[in-house]
Amino acid sequence: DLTEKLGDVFRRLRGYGRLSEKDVRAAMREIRIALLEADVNYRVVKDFIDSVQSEAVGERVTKSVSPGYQVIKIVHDELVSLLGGEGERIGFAASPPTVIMLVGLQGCGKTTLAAKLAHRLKKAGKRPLLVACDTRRPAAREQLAIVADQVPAPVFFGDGTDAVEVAASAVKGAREQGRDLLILDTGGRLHIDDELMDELARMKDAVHPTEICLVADGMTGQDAVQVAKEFDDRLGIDGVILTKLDGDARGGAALSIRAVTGRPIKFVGVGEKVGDLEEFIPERMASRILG
Amino acid sequence: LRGRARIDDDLFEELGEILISADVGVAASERILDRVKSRVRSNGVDDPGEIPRLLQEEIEEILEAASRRLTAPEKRPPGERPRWERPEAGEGADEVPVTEASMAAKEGTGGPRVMMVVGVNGTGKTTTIGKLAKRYVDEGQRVLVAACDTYRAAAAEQLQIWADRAGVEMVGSHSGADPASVAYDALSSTVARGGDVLLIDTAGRLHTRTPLMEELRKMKRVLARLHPGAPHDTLLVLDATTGQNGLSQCRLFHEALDLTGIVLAKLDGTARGGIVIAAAEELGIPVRYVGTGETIADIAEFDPRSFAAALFS
Ligand SMILES: Nc1nc2c(ncn2[C@@H]2O[C@H](COP(=O)(O)OP(=O)(O)OP(=O)(O)O)[C@@H](O)[C@H]2O)c(=O)[nH]1
Ligand SMILES: Nc1nc2c(ncn2[C@@H]2O[C@H](COP(=O)(O)OP(=O)(O)OP(=O)(O)O)[C@@H](O)[C@H]2O)c(=O)[nH]1
Ligand SMILES: [Mg+2]
Ligand SMILES: [Mg+2]
Repeated sequence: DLTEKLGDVFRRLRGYGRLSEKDVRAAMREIRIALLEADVNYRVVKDFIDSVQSEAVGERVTKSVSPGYQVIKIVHDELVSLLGGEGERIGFAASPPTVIMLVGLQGCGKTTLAAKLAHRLKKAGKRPLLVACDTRRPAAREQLAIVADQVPAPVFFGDGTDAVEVAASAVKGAREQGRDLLILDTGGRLHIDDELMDELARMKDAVHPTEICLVADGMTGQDAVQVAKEFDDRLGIDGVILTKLDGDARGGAALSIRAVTGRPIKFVGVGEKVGDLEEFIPERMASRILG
Repeated sequence: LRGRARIDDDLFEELGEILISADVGVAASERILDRVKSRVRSNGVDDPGEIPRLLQEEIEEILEAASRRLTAPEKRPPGERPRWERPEAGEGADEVPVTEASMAAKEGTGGPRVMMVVGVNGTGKTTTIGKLAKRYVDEGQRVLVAACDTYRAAAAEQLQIWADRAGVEMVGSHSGADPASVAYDALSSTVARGGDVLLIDTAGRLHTRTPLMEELRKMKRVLARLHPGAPHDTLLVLDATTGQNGLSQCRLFHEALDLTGIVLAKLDGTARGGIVIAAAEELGIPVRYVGTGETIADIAEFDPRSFAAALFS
């Protein structure tokens, strides 16, 4: 437990004087281990420790809390401010329809999320249409049809196997049908797959999405930085949604992705049902990462 | 690492970063580097260029040891039974070696080899079963697959497509059916049709959900009752992009089900899947296969040497 470990480090400090550089360094070793065990990328951890260390040294040791707790508070507050603004909403288009494009690696939860977003935004008064832009995965259409039905929300399937075509036709038809919100579910792909990343770039050009959301598995490890950077560099991300945080993953990928893209995390997925979507709350994520 | 003049703390710190960046984890990396340091001392190594090779060998040995552990059943403490097992079941369970070569030699066991595929959501279980089915078919085995994910949207439809691609029969039921009953029916059908291998697809589930883990334990008991020794394999599919939570997954799935191996999927990305090193070292679970893409041919038997080498390339 981090509080206990820092307690050991600081047990010699008895509530007077200032936090010495030596003591802070020792504390930062423990913080570094905690962040790495939480899956924060090791380079992001380095930068983070450097900035927090300089802030903690020289802090007056207050009588009311232990020095260990004081350091944790500095670290926690810094994490919260880095993780960013609370509950950044999905930005709606000035003139409808709003088009949300979901992208990410294989199996991170995009299709399930499409239904969750439809459910949430429908409750907020929108008329969502789901678009089946995954034309490759076995039974992808069937899967989307079933989860869409749980909302319920209509699905546009298009005919043909060209994902960009499907997206373009859907957006074109949306206005005529009075749908003010389109959620594009794309097929999972690797950030290093040039052909498939290019497909997304072409889809972006064809439909001008209001929001491109990177969907990332909450248990992602050190690789989160590579993935997020590639998607942001090649495509441009507006927001991030982390999934599968209903387990015991510490979720350090949140900090990695935020640090490398600067984009806000908007929601977290917390289960397999259509209602299992929560707003992203930095305080909660910070505590979770610190363990 | 090339410009290193001597063996010092900086060198080991840099090696530590390589391991951490590969998702080996802090604790396992420290233990592994400590062992390398003591080998350096005891062998009197003084050339820093030797250290990466020593580290690679250490990792290789950890991975090899895990596969050896499972092929030597006498290493298991006497009288220890897997937690899922009931007293009357599975006397033959321990004696089935877990190499691919043994698949062809199933005569020793009599009846089909049953392989259960488990793991958290979205790791690649269903796709892996399609690939394994094709692989065993190509080896001349008669293979069936069981659609025991009766929960997730279009799970059976997805598996059916893979079964068709592999040229194998799928046994399923309706959505919402009890997974253990479907497994039971699938095994009966496999035995009736003289099948050599039955691959069982299960629904993704978080290891922290006890009732869902119990559902898998029940499936094992049901299979063992019908055919003592089944399931001969319980494979955990791990996503190579997963971080330290992968170790938690290994621990809890292993505790509940006694895993016989890991399939490390999505190794065609940039993640290196170092968590399997921690799993081998702490739990002795071997990696059996790696998934390297989304087509039916994208699976290979795990090779500790090339895996260890890839960490440093
Ligand atoms: N526990 C949990 N499971 C989730 C969550 N989100 C999605 N899942 C599950 O994760 C698995 C994969 O979800 P999908 O929606 O198919 O993922 P995907 O990104 O569309 O996958 P591809 O299209 O193959 O890339 C399914 O079993 C989902 O039920 C979540 O927040 N928590
Ligand atoms: N690149 C790559 N993708 C893979 C690999 N294995 C599986 N996938 C993809 O990962 C996604 C999820 O695969 P599934 O087989 O549905 O995973 P699952 O574990 O059965 O998922 P649930 O049943 O929902 O828990 C699909 O898009 C697959 O094509 C692999 O080795 N490499
Ligand atoms: Mg999908
Ligand atoms: Mg599946």
